[in-house]
Amino acid sequence: LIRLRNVRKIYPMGAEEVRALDGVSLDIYPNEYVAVMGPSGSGKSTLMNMIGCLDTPTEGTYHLRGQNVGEMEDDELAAIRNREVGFVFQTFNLLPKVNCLQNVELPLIYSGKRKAERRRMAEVAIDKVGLSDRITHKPSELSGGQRQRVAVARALVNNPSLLLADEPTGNLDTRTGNEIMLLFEELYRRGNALMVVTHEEGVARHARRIIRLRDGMVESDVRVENP
Amino acid sequence: LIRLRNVRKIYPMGAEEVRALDGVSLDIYPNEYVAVMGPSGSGKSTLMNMIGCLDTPTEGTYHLRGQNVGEMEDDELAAIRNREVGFVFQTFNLLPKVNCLQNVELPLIYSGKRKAERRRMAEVAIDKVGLSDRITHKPSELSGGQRQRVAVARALVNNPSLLLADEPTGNLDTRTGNEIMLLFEELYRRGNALMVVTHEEGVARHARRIIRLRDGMVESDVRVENP
Ligand SMILES: Nc1ncnc2c1ncn2[C@@H]1O[C@H](COP(=O)(O)OP(=O)(O)OP(=O)(O)O)[C@@H](O)[C@H]1O
Ligand SMILES: Nc1ncnc2c1ncn2[C@@H]1O[C@H](COP(=O)(O)OP(=O)(O)OP(=O)(O)O)[C@@H](O)[C@H]1O
Ligand SMILES: [Mg+2]
Ligand SMILES: [Mg+2]
Repeated sequence: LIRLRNVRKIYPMGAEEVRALDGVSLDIYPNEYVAVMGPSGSGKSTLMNMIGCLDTPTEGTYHLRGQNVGEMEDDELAAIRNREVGFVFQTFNLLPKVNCLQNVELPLIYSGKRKAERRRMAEVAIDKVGLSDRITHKPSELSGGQRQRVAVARALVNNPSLLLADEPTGNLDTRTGNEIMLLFEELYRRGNALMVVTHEEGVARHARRIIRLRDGMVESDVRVENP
Repeated sequence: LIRLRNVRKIYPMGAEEVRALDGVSLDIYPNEYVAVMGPSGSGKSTLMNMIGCLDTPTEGTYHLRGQNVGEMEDDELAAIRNREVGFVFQTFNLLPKVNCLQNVELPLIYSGKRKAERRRMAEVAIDKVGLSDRITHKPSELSGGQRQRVAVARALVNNPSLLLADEPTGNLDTRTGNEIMLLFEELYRRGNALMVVTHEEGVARHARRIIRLRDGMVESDVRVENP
């Protein structure tokens, strides 16, 4: 599904340069559940943005289903992102001016669903994250953990073949966090691929493979029997 | 230091109303270290915003050092906030157009420090959170956990008598998170008061008292021997 070879992301900063990724090579298969861990600043979000087609490598190649992503047209990339990838951002990235329901419907607009169907699918996703009683609230009228859950619902609503979740439970109490992990397990059982950045061992334990980054490089890559 | 009596925060939403806080009464003394826990949406951030003078109760009273906060003038409130309170927000709230150093200097501008002294104090705070090598980066050029640490540095730079930290380690790997908890312990040892919202038991364990909220009310309030 995903093949990275010698990927680097380099930001020039005046006289110096910051190497957010410094030579990453990885293979991820269509039905895998991967946890990504590592210290703050080690390149996890940069890696996720790369894989989710939101950013391009400075050096190296990224093939998605055999196609070289670096050589795709913008509209082709956008189509892949909207159809196949669900992304839970570390900073949520909700639209501030529309409410919870409209935020969750957004990926369905791109995938051409009709209005009644969009609403139904969005309501199901919102119910799964326990926010049916907040459906008309705008992001500013929600708690931090509620916004995080809207971001999760939006990422799941299209039943994506690839879910990329960057610290999806960082703002959630343990019990609510576990409910989100059950939704992820369900997506995985339906045959999809998941990559979850987390710093919590309890969350990583749900994955079947743990990749650890350090200073923009893969430090270890271990498959685990589960559970 | 802090006395809340029957505090309510009620948001009218069309025909219904949301009770973010629904009758909270609390006393916090000048040198206490309190953890605030509870499910997502239970009112923790609302409580912190109230205590930090960023929001006012719909009902009930809040006395800070014996003064009724609800009856203060805006400029008096602002003076208290800038001089005495350090706030780490759940969503960081950094200024996007200025860099890490300038963000951390901000509370020092309000407290009238001279330029050279501001810079020195900000550099010390930035070093304490391990970001000396990111001092010229803007928030968009930082990782999620780095932004969180800038928010912590900004909250600590003025040596506040009251630190309010809302999920201060939610985006940090365990080791970096522990470094932040050491800084908090140091602030506490210097005689200050701390309130830390967290969903992680490991973080709550550092506190000397744990307040649990549920549905906008105090469910339990327990002092612990530590550690
Ligand atoms: N402006 C608003 N209008 C309506 N409801 C609001 C508003 N702000 C907050 N709420 C509601 O008030 C409740 C408490 O919010 P608060 O942010 O204090 O929760 P929290 O305990 O910090 O949650 P979390 O752990 O998810 O951050 C939530 O259910 C939220 O939906
Ligand atoms: N636009 C940018 N310009 C310069 N440096 C950047 C930029 N974006 C990110 N960086 C740097 O790249 C490194 C990796 O960032 P990244 O966001 O991938 O880390 P992370 O592993 O997700 O960290 P965290 O756990 O704190 O979220 C960081 O050290 C960061 O400072
Ligand atoms: Mg990150
Ligand atoms: Mg909150």
